[in-house]
Amino acid sequence: GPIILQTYRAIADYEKNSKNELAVSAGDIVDVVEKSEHGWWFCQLKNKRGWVPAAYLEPIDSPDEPEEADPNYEGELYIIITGYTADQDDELTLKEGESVEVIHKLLDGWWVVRKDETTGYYPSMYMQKSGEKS
Amino acid sequence: TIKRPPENPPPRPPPEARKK
Repeated sequence: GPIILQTYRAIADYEKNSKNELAVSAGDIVDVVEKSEHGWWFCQLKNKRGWVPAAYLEPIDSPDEPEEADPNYEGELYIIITGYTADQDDELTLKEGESVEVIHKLLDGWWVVRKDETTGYYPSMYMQKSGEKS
Repeated sequence: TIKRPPENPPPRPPPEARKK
């Protein structure tokens, strides 16, 4: 049968930062072809295609079931595969090899994680489930 | 064809998203 793509609206302007991305302006209507787990969605806008940050998109017709998983306060063990220095005060600074507990997997690719007593955002792209090969 | 996703993480949500 025909593939029915989900339609989203851009909530803000987004400028491309790398080759395979797609620039959008607030109000643009895009079709989402694929959603990566790390917050990048492959979209189609007229005749252009490319990756757009999920954080910049909102559903046109609110989906019946919530897209985002509920938080898991027990935490899921993940290993840091790429270090990152916090840019905003609600983010964490962590080094490669450290382990963290993932509490909430958000669609925009910034997950809520806990390290000892501190909780904050960290890019899901820089983490890997403990015990899994990359 | 779906191109390779960017290597860097996406930006944090824009202010417009946080107003919600």
